[in-house]
Amino acid sequence: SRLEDSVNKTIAENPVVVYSKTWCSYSSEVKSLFKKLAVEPLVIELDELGPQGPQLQKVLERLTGQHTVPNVFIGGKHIGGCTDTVKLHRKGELESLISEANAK
Amino acid sequence: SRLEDSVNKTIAENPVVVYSKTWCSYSSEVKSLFKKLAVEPLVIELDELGPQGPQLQKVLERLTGQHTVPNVFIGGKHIGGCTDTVKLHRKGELESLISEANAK
Ligand SMILES: N[C@@H](CCC(=O)N[C@@H](CS)C(=O)NCC(=O)O)C(=O)O
Ligand SMILES: N[C@@H](CCC(=O)N[C@@H](CS)C(=O)NCC(=O)O)C(=O)O
Ligand code: FES
Repeated sequence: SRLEDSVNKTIAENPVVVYSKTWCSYSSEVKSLFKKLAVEPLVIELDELGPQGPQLQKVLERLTGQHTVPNVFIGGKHIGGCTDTVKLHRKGELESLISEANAK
Repeated sequence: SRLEDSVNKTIAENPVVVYSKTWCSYSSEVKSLFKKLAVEPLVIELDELGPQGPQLQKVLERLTGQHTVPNVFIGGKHIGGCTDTVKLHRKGELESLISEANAK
């Protein structure tokens, strides 16, 4: 679909993408983790898009199997949510994923 | 108001009360902290009450100044949200608050 193409284009063209909701603390946590790493992800606030928000969430669920926020992509790859991203960071794997994505 | 009285009665009559939303991870985190401490709080899921949910949230905001979830009370006292409760636990103060509340 048109929306699916636009999501695929967004995650292919931006090294780090976070689909978020402005009032969700888990979304805020993952955004601040990236800020701490001096990374500026492309952040898409699903609750600020009107009817397109829930439509985008359905597309994300079709593409990734994940209907929850935050939904994180690095280098075009689906990473998961907040706990997944924090786990990668704790293992020291997040920064190399980000630099690989930036090198593309 | 009638709703304000019912909230005051609920927090006076139950040692630990958590106003929550079923799909919110911060609400889940605070519920699992209590579970870990073998405490069974009274949990009120604001998103399962229909129109009363947002009304209750307004009352909680009037009573506590806090419009967010989770909203935690122990022994009739307003504790705050997830971060506040976790902080008290880290300082070793949460368990004594809970036993005091249970002793009442
Ligand atoms: N472990 C996941 C949890 C994600 C999660 O449950 N997100 C909630 C908001 S904090 C959500 O999108 N809930 C909507 C739903 O469950 O339908 C993560 O770390 O991102
Ligand atoms: N630090 C607070 C954060 C609470 C918070 O921001 N809760 C969010 C959901 S995770 C909320 O209720 N958002 C609604 C709003 O901001 O209007 C806590 O630990 O409880
Ligand atoms: S909505 Fe509460 S942590 Fe996401």
